[in-house]
Amino acid sequence: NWTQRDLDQYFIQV
Amino acid sequence: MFEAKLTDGTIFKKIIEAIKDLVTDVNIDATPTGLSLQAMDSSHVALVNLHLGMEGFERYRCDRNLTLGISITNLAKVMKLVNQNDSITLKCEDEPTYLTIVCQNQKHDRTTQFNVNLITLDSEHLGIPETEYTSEITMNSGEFSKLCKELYALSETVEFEISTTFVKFAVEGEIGSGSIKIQTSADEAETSRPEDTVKLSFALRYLNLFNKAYSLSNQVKLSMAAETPLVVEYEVESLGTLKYYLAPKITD
Repeated sequence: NWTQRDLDQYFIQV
Repeated sequence: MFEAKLTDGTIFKKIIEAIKDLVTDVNIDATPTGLSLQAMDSSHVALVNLHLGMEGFERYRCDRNLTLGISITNLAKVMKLVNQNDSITLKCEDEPTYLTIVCQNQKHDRTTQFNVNLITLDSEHLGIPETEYTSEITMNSGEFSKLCKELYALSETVEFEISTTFVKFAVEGEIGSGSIKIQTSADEAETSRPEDTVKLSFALRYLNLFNKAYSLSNQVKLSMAAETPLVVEYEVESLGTLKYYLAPKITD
């Protein structure tokens, strides 16, 4: 089962 | 005021075409040094990052920083008015409610003008951390586009394995499994040390959307590091870069 983590979790909210 | 003129307006048209299926409403930031745009798709899996430096424009003036909220869907409709070999000028006042787009043909006997209404958007700006990419490779953009399209017919997901000398795209689907390996460098000095490779899986649907940018550049650069979004980068000649980020697939 493949899922994709949101980019929000890799990048920083500014 | 803000004014930016590109001799080859089709470049701007191609950029809008290359992002319109990923992002709908975006903020374009105009600063004295150039134009930039950063926006995520609605599922927050892909991000578009565009930077166009002022030196690439025939004329560029931006007195103060402006945030231009715009519907890319509507901008794409206006871009249909741009013909081959037209120049394009984007301009607005300091407190703009619309962005004026002027297209002119080479003979200067046909001018099209359209004011696109601006919108107010919450800016959700993501900071992209400085990343040391383990694997980077540059390949022909047409070839990359073609193989992504073909692999999508076989599988929804592709596994990337890239190093300094090769790139391998592997798929596994209902009908079977296979891979395409492309050797990109035969430089012996480069291979004398053990190569770092990273394997990551991505949704081909998104890669196919990114590949709408292939006509902007003959080459595409892929950058990868473990547990980091893939960067698919197109250089827009003498003007800047169009980068797409894509979150890797993970086993749940």
